[in-house]
Amino acid sequence: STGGKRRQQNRNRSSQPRGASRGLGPADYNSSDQKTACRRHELYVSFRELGWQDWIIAPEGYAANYCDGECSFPLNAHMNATNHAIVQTLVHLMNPENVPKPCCAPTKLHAISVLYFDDNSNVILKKYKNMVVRACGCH
Amino acid sequence: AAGSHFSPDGTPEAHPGFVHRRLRTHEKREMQKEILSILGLPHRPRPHLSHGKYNSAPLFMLDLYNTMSGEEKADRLRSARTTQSSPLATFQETAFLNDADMVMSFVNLVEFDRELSPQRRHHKEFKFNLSQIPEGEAVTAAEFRLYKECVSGAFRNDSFLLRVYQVVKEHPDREADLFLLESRRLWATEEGWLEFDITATSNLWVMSPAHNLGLQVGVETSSGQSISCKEAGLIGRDGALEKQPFMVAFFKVSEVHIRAAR
Repeated sequence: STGGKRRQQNRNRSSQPRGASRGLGPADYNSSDQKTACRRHELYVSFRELGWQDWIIAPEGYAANYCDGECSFPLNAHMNATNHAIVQTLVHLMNPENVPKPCCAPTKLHAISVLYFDDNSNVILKKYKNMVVRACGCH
Repeated sequence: AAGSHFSPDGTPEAHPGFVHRRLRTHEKREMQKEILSILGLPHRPRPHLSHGKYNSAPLFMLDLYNTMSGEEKADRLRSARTTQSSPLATFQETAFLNDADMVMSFVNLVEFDRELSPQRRHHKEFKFNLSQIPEGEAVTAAEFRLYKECVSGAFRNDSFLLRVYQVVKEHPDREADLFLLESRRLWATEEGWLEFDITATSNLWVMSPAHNLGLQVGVETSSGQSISCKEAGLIGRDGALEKQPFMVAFFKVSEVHIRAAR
């Protein structure tokens, strides 16, 4: 999507009067298509929905957050989680409506317990205490 | 959060406020990958479930899960239960549970009961596979559980001496070498779960799977007559699912230094 955006900006730039040095303002960011603005969504993931009820006994599912739309901050090799969070915080401050607040890394999650069958039909009840979000962004 | 709450009757309900909708195919794939990585599993387990044959007491473990997920909810669950046969977690198990990182209940691998030994002594065998325990997990407590029903008929006024042995060595043509773990006197009319502490034995099995030759249970009447477990009211694999024998072990990441059994 950034590729597309850059082409769009070049076109804008070429149509602007030369010498106008106008940075990317909040109104410009994602304004082109509100529907695809970067948003955080909440979704309940049911293990039954995944067809996993034959081996996961409990819980029935879990609450997940995920981001959708033009989230132009993919976390990649040259942008670590901290830089990612800083950049996203800045853009959020400029345009809080369109860009969700960052969930910056590392974030400790609540401990969860899961009850499930293993391959040998033994039952395992495991506490996952030290859960840390490995990715950073809006989810 | 795990995202499950309990309605007053104890059934889990969805997380309030989170959207329910059908997952798209790529979302499903992403979610499955994420969940397996969080659970530390290389692939999605494929248990072979058939009632009675591979029973590892899921009801008992669900009870422990509910206890773990919220003390007060579990109390409500307990008060809602009326059947005595449900193997509810005892106070001691709840203490182990708070301390444990993982709890496992195991399938009894012995498929065919050999009731009579070469010396015509009634006994029942049990074997559990503890070789797949993740590295670094140590057994902090382990129990072997049997359910006993009230006996009527010939032995109804009798008392029994029940013995649980660890099989130390097997011989093709004579009795196996046994190590007595516990002996317990019971009234024929007693009913309920019997718990036997097999922590040291389980740790030996985890550290040295070759020594895992299982357990044997034998019962005698007050006059010393060897009788079958069924005659003593002990439920076996052919009994109701929630009353079948099983083993449960509580694990903690190996801060616990266990001396090998002598």
